[in-house]
Amino acid sequence: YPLDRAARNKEDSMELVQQYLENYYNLAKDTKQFVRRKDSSPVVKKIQEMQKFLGLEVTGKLDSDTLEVIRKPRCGIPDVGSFS
Amino acid sequence: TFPGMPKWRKTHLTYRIVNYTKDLPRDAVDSAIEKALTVWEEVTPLTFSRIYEGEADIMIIFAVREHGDFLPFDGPGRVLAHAYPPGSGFYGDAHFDDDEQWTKDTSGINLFLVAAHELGHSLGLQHSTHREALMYPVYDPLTDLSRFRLSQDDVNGIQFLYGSPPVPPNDPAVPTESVPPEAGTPAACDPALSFDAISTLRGEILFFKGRHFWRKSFRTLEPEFHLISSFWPSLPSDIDAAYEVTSKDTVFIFKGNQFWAIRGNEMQAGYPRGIHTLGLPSTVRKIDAAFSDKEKKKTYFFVEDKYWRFDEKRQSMEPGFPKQIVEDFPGIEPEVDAVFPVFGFYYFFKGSSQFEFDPNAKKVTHVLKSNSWLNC
Repeated sequence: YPLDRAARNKEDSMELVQQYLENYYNLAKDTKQFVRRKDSSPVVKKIQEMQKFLGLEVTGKLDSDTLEVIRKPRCGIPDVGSFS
Repeated sequence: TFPGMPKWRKTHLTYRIVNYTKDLPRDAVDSAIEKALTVWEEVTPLTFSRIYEGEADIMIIFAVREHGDFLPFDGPGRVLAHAYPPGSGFYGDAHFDDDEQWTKDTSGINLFLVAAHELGHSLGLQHSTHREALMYPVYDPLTDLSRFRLSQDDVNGIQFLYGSPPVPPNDPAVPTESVPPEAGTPAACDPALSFDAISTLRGEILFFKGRHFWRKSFRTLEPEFHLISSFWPSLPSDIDAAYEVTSKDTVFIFKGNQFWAIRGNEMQAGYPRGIHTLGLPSTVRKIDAAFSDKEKKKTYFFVEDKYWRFDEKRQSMEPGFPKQIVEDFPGIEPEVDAVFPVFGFYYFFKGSSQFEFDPNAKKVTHVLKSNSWLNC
Protein backbone atom coordinates (compact mmCIF):
# COMPACT_ATOMS: atom_id res chain seq x y z
CA TYR A 1 0.00 0.00 0.00
CA PRO A 2 1.31 3.53 -0.68
CA LEU A 3 2.71 4.73 2.64
CA ASP A 4 0.87 7.74 4.03
CA ARG A 5 3.00 10.87 4.46
CA ALA A 6 3.64 10.50 8.19
CA ALA A 7 4.79 6.91 7.72
CA ARG A 8 6.92 8.02 4.74
CA ASN A 9 8.59 10.77 6.76
CA LYS A 10 9.14 8.35 9.59
CA GLU A 11 10.87 5.93 7.28
CA ASP A 12 13.06 8.74 5.81
CA SER A 13 14.09 9.72 9.33
CA MET A 14 14.92 6.12 10.16
CA GLU A 15 17.16 5.89 7.13
CA LEU A 16 18.81 9.21 7.92
CA VAL A 17 19.51 8.26 11.53
CA GLN A 18 20.78 4.84 10.54
CA GLN A 19 23.19 6.36 8.01
CA TYR A 20 24.28 9.00 10.53
CA LEU A 21 25.03 6.41 13.22
CA GLU A 22 26.85 4.17 10.72
CA ASN A 23 28.90 7.07 9.28
CA TYR A 24 29.80 8.88 12.48
CA TYR A 25 29.25 6.53 15.41
CA ASN A 26 30.50 3.19 14.19
CA LEU A 27 27.07 1.54 14.12
CA ALA A 28 27.53 -1.81 12.38
CA LYS A 29 26.13 -1.64 8.85
CA ASP A 30 23.25 -4.03 9.24
CA THR A 31 20.57 -2.43 7.12
CA LYS A 32 17.81 -5.01 7.36
CA GLN A 33 17.59 -4.99 11.12
CA PHE A 34 17.67 -1.26 11.86
CA VAL A 35 13.96 -0.46 11.88
CA ARG A 36 13.00 -3.50 13.95
CA ARG A 37 16.09 -3.07 16.11
CA LYS A 38 15.44 0.64 16.70
CA ASP A 39 14.35 -0.07 20.24
CA SER A 40 17.04 -2.65 20.78
CA SER A 41 19.69 -1.71 23.33
CA PRO A 42 22.68 -1.46 20.84
CA VAL A 43 20.83 1.09 18.69
CA VAL A 44 19.49 2.97 21.72
CA LYS A 45 23.04 3.07 23.08
CA LYS A 46 24.32 4.52 19.80
CA ILE A 47 21.56 7.13 19.76
CA GLN A 48 22.46 8.07 23.35
CA GLU A 49 26.18 8.22 22.43
CA MET A 50 25.39 10.57 19.55
CA GLN A 51 23.11 12.76 21.66
CA LYS A 52 25.77 13.02 24.36
CA PHE A 53 28.56 13.89 21.90
CA LEU A 54 26.49 16.60 20.18
CA GLY A 55 25.36 18.12 23.47
CA LEU A 56 21.70 17.08 23.10
CA GLU A 57 19.40 15.75 25.83
CA VAL A 58 20.25 12.06 26.15
CA THR A 59 16.87 10.37 25.66
CA GLY A 60 17.82 7.42 23.48
CA LYS A 61 14.80 8.41 21.36
CA LEU A 62 14.65 10.13 17.96
CA ASP A 63 13.11 13.32 19.29
CA SER A 64 12.74 16.47 17.17
CA ASP A 65 15.97 18.09 18.47
CA THR A 66 17.95 15.04 17.50
CA LEU A 67 16.35 14.81 14.06
CA GLU A 68 16.98 18.53 13.54
CA VAL A 69 20.70 18.28 14.32
CA ILE A 70 21.31 15.25 12.11
CA ARG A 71 19.81 17.13 9.17
CA LYS A 72 22.34 19.97 9.52
CA PRO A 73 25.42 20.19 7.26
CA ARG A 74 28.55 18.87 8.93
CA CYS A 75 32.08 17.55 8.54
CA GLY A 76 32.39 14.08 7.02
CA ILE A 77 34.83 12.82 9.67
CA PRO A 78 33.37 10.29 12.18
CA ASP A 79 32.80 11.63 15.69
CA VAL A 80 34.12 8.49 17.31
CA GLY A 81 36.54 5.80 16.27
CA SER A 82 39.34 5.90 13.77
CA PHE A 83 39.15 7.27 10.27
CA SER A 84 41.19 5.89 7.45
CA THR B 1 43.08 13.70 18.86
CA PHE B 2 42.71 10.70 16.59
CA PRO B 3 43.36 7.18 17.84
CA GLY B 4 47.14 6.67 18.02
CA MET B 5 47.48 10.48 18.24
CA PRO B 6 48.92 11.11 14.75
CA LYS B 7 50.71 14.49 14.60
CA TRP B 8 53.29 16.16 12.38
CA ARG B 9 56.90 15.60 13.52
CA LYS B 10 57.98 18.99 12.12
CA THR B 11 56.70 22.50 12.70
CA HIS B 12 57.06 23.91 9.18
CA LEU B 13 54.43 22.45 6.86
CA THR B 14 53.69 22.96 3.19
CA TYR B 15 50.27 23.25 1.60
CA ARG B 16 49.05 23.32 -1.98
CA ILE B 17 45.69 24.40 -3.38
CA VAL B 18 45.40 21.81 -6.13
CA ASN B 19 42.23 23.14 -7.76
CA TYR B 20 39.52 25.76 -7.22
CA THR B 21 35.75 25.91 -6.78
CA LYS B 22 33.92 28.02 -9.35
CA ASP B 23 31.81 29.57 -6.57
CA LEU B 24 34.51 32.08 -5.58
CA PRO B 25 37.32 34.11 -7.20
CA ARG B 26 40.67 32.39 -6.80
CA ASP B 27 42.10 35.05 -4.54
CA ALA B 28 39.09 34.64 -2.21
CA VAL B 29 39.90 30.93 -1.93
CA ASP B 30 43.60 31.72 -1.40
CA SER B 31 42.90 34.16 1.41
CA ALA B 32 40.28 31.92 3.08
CA ILE B 33 42.84 29.10 3.24
CA GLU B 34 45.61 31.45 4.43
CA LYS B 35 43.36 32.86 7.15
CA ALA B 36 42.34 29.34 8.18
CA LEU B 37 45.99 28.34 8.55
CA THR B 38 46.77 31.50 10.48
CA VAL B 39 44.13 30.53 13.05
CA TRP B 40 46.28 27.51 14.01
CA GLU B 41 49.62 29.28 13.43
CA GLU B 42 48.79 31.91 16.05
CA VAL B 43 48.45 29.39 18.87
CA THR B 44 51.23 26.92 17.99
CA PRO B 45 54.86 26.86 16.82
CA LEU B 46 53.56 25.71 13.42
CA THR B 47 54.28 27.73 10.28
CA PHE B 48 52.97 27.07 6.78
CA SER B 49 54.23 27.88 3.34
CA ARG B 50 52.45 27.41 0.06
CA ILE B 51 53.80 25.45 -2.86
CA TYR B 52 52.29 25.41 -6.33
CA GLU B 53 53.33 21.99 -7.65
CA GLY B 54 54.37 18.59 -6.39
CA GLU B 55 53.34 16.91 -3.16
CA ALA B 56 52.64 19.18 -0.19
CA ASP B 57 52.03 17.97 3.34
CA ILE B 58 48.47 19.33 3.06
CA MET B 59 46.89 18.99 -0.40
CA ILE B 60 43.65 20.95 -0.71
CA ILE B 61 41.10 19.91 -3.35
CA PHE B 62 37.51 20.64 -4.36
CA ALA B 63 35.62 17.60 -5.64
CA VAL B 64 32.14 16.09 -6.02
CA ARG B 65 30.79 12.58 -5.31
CA GLU B 66 33.42 9.85 -5.76
CA HIS B 67 36.84 11.53 -5.84
CA GLY B 68 39.35 8.77 -5.37
CA ASP B 69 39.42 8.16 -1.63
CA PHE B 70 36.49 5.73 -1.27
CA LEU B 71 34.62 8.37 0.72
CA PRO B 72 32.36 9.89 -1.91
CA PHE B 73 30.68 13.19 -1.21
CA ASP B 74 26.89 13.24 -1.11
CA GLY B 75 25.75 16.18 -3.22
CA PRO B 76 24.48 19.47 -1.81
CA GLY B 77 24.04 19.63 2.00
CA ARG B 78 24.95 17.13 4.70
CA VAL B 79 28.65 16.29 4.32
CA LEU B 80 30.52 19.53 3.49
CA ALA B 81 34.12 18.34 3.56
CA HIS B 82 36.52 15.94 5.19
CA ALA B 83 40.23 15.82 5.95
CA TYR B 84 42.76 13.21 6.97
CA PRO B 85 44.95 13.20 10.08
CA PRO B 86 48.71 13.87 9.75
CA GLY B 87 50.81 11.46 7.75
CA SER B 88 52.27 10.81 4.31
CA GLY B 89 50.42 10.51 1.02
CA PHE B 90 46.77 11.52 1.26
CA TYR B 91 47.03 11.85 5.04
CA GLY B 92 46.92 15.51 6.01
CA ASP B 93 44.90 16.32 2.88
CA ALA B 94 41.63 18.30 2.99
CA HIS B 95 38.76 17.71 0.52
CA PHE B 96 35.85 20.12 0.02
CA ASP B 97 32.52 19.07 -1.54
CA ASP B 98 32.05 21.27 -4.57
CA ASP B 99 28.35 20.49 -4.63
CA GLU B 100 28.11 22.99 -1.76
CA GLN B 101 27.78 26.74 -2.45
CA TRP B 102 31.08 28.09 -1.07
CA THR B 103 30.92 31.76 0.00
CA LYS B 104 33.01 34.46 1.70
CA ASP B 105 30.10 35.24 4.03
CA THR B 106 27.52 32.90 5.53
CA SER B 107 24.95 33.26 2.76
CA GLY B 108 26.18 29.84 1.62
CA ILE B 109 28.77 27.62 3.27
CA ASN B 110 31.57 29.85 4.57
CA LEU B 111 34.84 28.52 3.17
CA PHE B 112 37.07 30.03 5.86
CA LEU B 113 35.11 28.40 8.72
CA VAL B 114 35.02 24.94 7.11
CA ALA B 115 38.66 25.18 6.04
CA ALA B 116 39.77 26.14 9.55
CA HIS B 117 37.85 23.11 10.89
CA GLU B 118 39.20 20.68 8.27
CA LEU B 119 42.76 21.94 8.70
CA GLY B 120 42.34 21.19 12.41
CA HIS B 121 41.91 17.57 11.31
CA SER B 122 44.91 17.83 8.98
CA LEU B 123 46.93 18.84 12.07
CA GLY B 124 45.62 15.93 14.16
CA LEU B 125 42.52 17.19 15.96
CA GLN B 126 39.40 15.07 16.20
CA HIS B 127 35.90 16.52 16.79
CA SER B 128 35.03 18.44 19.91
CA THR B 129 31.88 17.93 21.97
CA HIS B 130 31.91 21.64 22.85
CA ARG B 131 29.25 23.43 20.80
CA GLU B 132 31.27 26.67 20.72
CA ALA B 133 34.37 24.89 19.44
CA LEU B 134 35.60 25.22 15.86
CA MET B 135 36.10 21.44 15.95
CA TYR B 136 32.44 20.74 16.78
CA PRO B 137 31.29 18.50 13.90
CA VAL B 138 28.09 20.35 12.93
CA TYR B 139 28.41 23.52 10.79
CA ASP B 140 26.91 26.62 12.42
CA PRO B 141 25.71 29.13 9.79
CA LEU B 142 25.09 31.70 12.54
CA THR B 143 28.78 32.04 13.46
CA ASP B 144 29.71 35.74 13.68
CA LEU B 145 32.74 35.79 11.38
CA SER B 146 33.85 39.22 12.61
CA ARG B 147 34.26 37.84 16.13
CA PHE B 148 35.60 34.43 15.22
CA ARG B 149 37.95 32.93 17.83
CA LEU B 150 39.16 29.45 18.66
CA SER B 151 37.49 28.06 21.75
CA GLN B 152 39.59 27.03 24.74
CA ASP B 153 38.90 23.41 23.82
CA ASP B 154 40.36 23.96 20.34
CA VAL B 155 43.46 25.65 21.80
CA ASN B 156 43.88 22.98 24.48
CA GLY B 157 43.69 20.27 21.82
CA ILE B 158 46.17 21.76 19.36
CA GLN B 159 48.61 22.83 22.07
CA PHE B 160 48.42 19.33 23.57
CA LEU B 161 49.84 18.18 20.24
CA TYR B 162 52.30 20.97 19.37
CA GLY B 163 52.72 23.26 22.37
CA SER B 164 52.28 27.05 22.31
CA PRO B 165 54.02 29.60 20.06
CA PRO B 166 57.74 30.06 20.81
CA VAL B 167 58.91 33.08 22.78
CA PRO B 168 61.87 34.64 20.83
CA PRO B 169 64.89 32.90 22.42
CA ASN B 170 66.54 35.31 24.97
CA ASP B 171 65.78 38.19 22.70
CA PRO B 172 67.17 41.24 24.59
CA ALA B 173 64.44 43.38 23.10
CA VAL B 174 61.77 41.33 24.80
CA PRO B 175 62.96 40.47 28.33
CA THR B 176 61.03 37.40 29.49
CA GLU B 177 59.24 39.17 32.37
CA SER B 178 57.70 41.62 29.87
CA VAL B 179 56.47 38.95 27.46
CA PRO B 180 52.80 39.87 26.81
CA PRO B 181 49.96 37.46 27.80
CA GLU B 182 49.97 35.75 24.37
CA ALA B 183 53.48 34.39 24.65
CA GLY B 184 55.56 34.84 21.52
CA THR B 185 54.04 38.09 20.36
CA PRO B 186 56.18 41.24 20.83
CA ALA B 187 54.65 44.15 22.76
CA ALA B 188 54.44 47.40 20.78
CA CYS B 189 55.03 49.58 23.82
CA ASP B 190 57.83 47.59 25.37
CA PRO B 191 60.47 50.31 25.90
CA ALA B 192 63.18 47.83 24.94
CA LEU B 193 61.49 46.92 21.62
CA SER B 194 63.77 46.66 18.59
CA PHE B 195 62.91 45.76 15.00
CA ASP B 196 64.24 43.29 12.44
CA ALA B 197 63.37 45.49 9.47
CA ILE B 198 61.16 48.43 8.46
CA SER B 199 59.78 49.43 5.08
CA THR B 200 57.26 51.79 3.61
CA LEU B 201 54.47 50.25 1.55
CA ARG B 202 52.09 52.40 -0.51
CA GLY B 203 52.13 55.21 2.05
CA GLU B 204 52.08 52.97 5.11
CA ILE B 205 55.01 51.81 7.23
CA LEU B 206 55.63 48.13 8.10
CA PHE B 207 57.62 47.33 11.25
CA PHE B 208 58.81 43.70 11.15
CA LYS B 209 59.57 41.69 14.31
CA GLY B 210 59.92 37.88 14.46
CA ARG B 211 56.84 36.27 12.88
CA HIS B 212 54.80 39.46 13.07
CA PHE B 213 54.66 43.03 11.77
CA TRP B 214 52.95 46.26 12.73
CA ARG B 215 51.23 48.12 9.91
CA LYS B 216 51.13 51.88 10.51
CA SER B 217 48.98 54.10 8.33
CA PHE B 218 49.07 57.89 8.59
CA ARG B 219 45.29 57.86 8.50
CA THR B 220 44.91 56.00 11.78
CA LEU B 221 46.48 56.39 15.19
CA GLU B 222 46.63 52.74 16.17
CA PRO B 223 48.91 50.42 14.18
CA GLU B 224 47.54 47.03 13.14
CA PHE B 225 49.39 43.89 14.22
CA HIS B 226 49.58 40.83 11.97
CA LEU B 227 51.42 37.60 11.32
CA ILE B 228 53.70 37.99 8.31
CA SER B 229 52.30 34.68 7.03
CA SER B 230 48.74 35.98 7.07
CA PHE B 231 49.66 38.33 4.20
CA TRP B 232 52.65 36.58 2.61
CA PRO B 233 52.58 32.84 3.52
CA SER B 234 55.85 32.02 1.76
CA LEU B 235 57.88 34.80 3.40
CA PRO B 236 60.16 33.68 6.25
CA SER B 237 59.97 35.20 9.73
CA ASP B 238 62.86 37.02 11.47
CA ILE B 239 63.77 38.90 8.28
CA ASP B 240 66.93 41.03 8.01
CA ALA B 241 65.88 44.00 5.88
CA ALA B 242 63.12 45.44 3.71
CA TYR B 243 62.70 48.46 1.41
CA GLU B 244 60.20 49.83 -1.08
CA VAL B 245 61.01 50.97 -4.61
CA THR B 246 58.00 53.19 -5.14
CA SER B 247 58.64 53.53 -8.89
CA LYS B 248 58.13 49.75 -9.13
CA ASP B 249 55.40 49.60 -6.48
CA THR B 250 57.45 46.76 -5.02
CA VAL B 251 58.83 45.94 -1.58
CA PHE B 252 61.97 43.79 -1.40
CA ILE B 253 62.39 41.55 1.67
CA PHE B 254 65.78 40.13 2.69
CA LYS B 255 66.79 37.18 4.83
CA GLY B 256 70.23 35.61 4.78
CA ASN B 257 71.57 35.54 1.24
CA GLN B 258 68.11 35.60 -0.39
CA PHE B 259 65.49 38.23 -1.17
CA TRP B 260 61.82 38.21 -2.18
CA ALA B 261 59.66 40.77 -3.98
CA ILE B 262 56.09 41.64 -2.98
CA ARG B 263 53.55 43.92 -4.60
CA GLY B 264 50.75 44.66 -2.13
CA ASN B 265 50.00 41.24 -0.76
CA GLU B 266 51.09 39.47 -3.96
CA MET B 267 54.36 37.57 -3.97
CA GLN B 268 56.18 38.25 -7.25
CA ALA B 269 57.16 35.22 -9.34
CA GLY B 270 60.83 34.40 -9.86
CA TYR B 271 61.86 34.96 -6.24
CA PRO B 272 63.66 34.35 -3.94
CA ARG B 273 66.86 35.43 -5.67
CA GLY B 274 70.42 35.56 -4.29
CA ILE B 275 71.55 38.91 -2.89
CA HIS B 276 74.71 38.65 -4.97
CA THR B 277 72.62 39.15 -8.12
CA LEU B 278 72.37 42.78 -6.97
CA GLY B 279 76.14 43.15 -7.18
CA LEU B 280 77.01 42.60 -3.52
CA PRO B 281 80.31 40.67 -3.14
CA SER B 282 80.18 37.00 -2.18
CA THR B 283 81.81 37.89 1.16
CA VAL B 284 78.49 39.47 2.20
CA ARG B 285 76.42 36.74 3.94
CA LYS B 286 73.44 38.92 4.80
CA ILE B 287 72.48 42.57 4.94
CA ASP B 288 71.48 44.36 8.14
CA ALA B 289 69.21 47.05 6.70
CA ALA B 290 68.33 48.85 3.47
CA PHE B 291 66.26 51.75 2.11
CA SER B 292 65.64 53.32 -1.27
CA ASP B 293 65.58 57.10 -1.77
CA LYS B 294 63.00 57.77 -4.50
CA GLU B 295 64.25 61.32 -5.17
CA LYS B 296 67.84 60.25 -5.67
CA LYS B 297 66.76 56.89 -7.26
CA LYS B 298 69.45 55.21 -5.14
CA THR B 299 69.14 52.21 -2.82
CA TYR B 300 71.43 51.87 0.20
CA PHE B 301 72.49 48.51 1.66
CA PHE B 302 73.99 48.47 5.18
CA VAL B 303 76.28 45.60 6.18
CA GLU B 304 78.07 45.81 9.53
CA ASP B 305 80.10 49.07 9.46
CA LYS B 306 79.91 49.56 5.66
CA TYR B 307 77.31 50.42 3.04
CA TRP B 308 76.83 49.97 -0.69
CA ARG B 309 74.77 52.16 -3.02
CA PHE B 310 72.67 50.75 -5.91
CA ASP B 311 71.64 52.90 -8.89
CA GLU B 312 67.94 52.17 -9.57
CA LYS B 313 68.15 53.79 -13.04
CA ARG B 314 71.13 51.76 -14.21
CA GLN B 315 70.04 48.80 -12.08
CA SER B 316 73.58 48.20 -10.86
CA MET B 317 75.72 48.69 -7.78
CA GLU B 318 77.72 51.93 -7.99
CA PRO B 319 81.52 51.83 -8.20
CA GLY B 320 83.58 53.16 -5.28
CA PHE B 321 81.63 51.18 -2.67
CA PRO B 322 81.54 49.94 0.04
CA LYS B 323 82.16 53.01 2.16
CA GLN B 324 82.21 53.41 5.93
CA ILE B 325 78.74 54.24 7.23
CA VAL B 326 80.08 56.92 9.58
CA GLU B 327 81.77 58.64 6.58
CA ASP B 328 78.47 59.66 4.97
CA PHE B 329 76.04 59.19 7.88
CA PRO B 330 77.86 60.82 10.82
CA GLY B 331 76.18 59.91 14.12
CA ILE B 332 74.86 56.58 12.83
CA GLU B 333 76.73 53.86 14.69
CA PRO B 334 76.97 50.37 13.12
CA GLU B 335 75.36 47.92 13.09
CA VAL B 336 72.03 49.19 11.81
CA ASP B 337 68.94 47.06 12.59
CA ALA B 338 66.56 48.82 10.20
CA VAL B 339 66.09 52.07 8.28
CA PHE B 340 63.38 53.78 6.23
CA PRO B 341 62.99 57.16 4.49
CA VAL B 342 60.02 59.47 5.06
CA PHE B 343 59.34 63.24 4.93
CA GLY B 344 62.88 63.79 3.51
CA PHE B 345 64.58 62.20 6.55
CA TYR B 346 66.17 58.77 6.98
CA TYR B 347 65.13 57.01 10.21
CA PHE B 348 67.80 54.61 11.42
CA PHE B 349 67.06 52.00 14.13
CA LYS B 350 69.53 50.32 16.45
CA GLY B 351 68.17 48.35 19.41
CA SER B 352 65.56 50.43 21.22
CA SER B 353 66.91 53.73 19.80
CA GLN B 354 65.91 55.56 16.62
CA PHE B 355 67.97 58.26 14.88
CA GLU B 356 66.35 60.82 12.59
CA PHE B 357 69.00 61.71 9.99
CA ASP B 358 68.80 64.80 7.76
CA PRO B 359 70.59 63.86 4.48
CA ASN B 360 70.94 67.51 3.44
CA ALA B 361 72.46 68.70 6.71
CA LYS B 362 74.23 65.31 6.90
CA LYS B 363 73.56 65.01 10.62
CA VAL B 364 71.33 63.32 13.19
CA THR B 365 68.55 65.79 14.07
CA HIS B 366 66.60 63.72 16.64
CA VAL B 367 67.10 60.63 18.79
CA LEU B 368 63.87 58.82 19.76
CA LYS B 369 62.63 55.46 21.10
CA SER B 370 62.34 52.83 18.38
CA ASN B 371 58.63 52.35 18.98
CA SER B 372 57.72 56.06 18.79
CA TRP B 373 55.70 55.37 15.60
CA LEU B 374 53.46 52.81 17.33
CA ASN B 375 51.41 55.38 19.26
CA CYS B 376 52.73 54.31 22.69
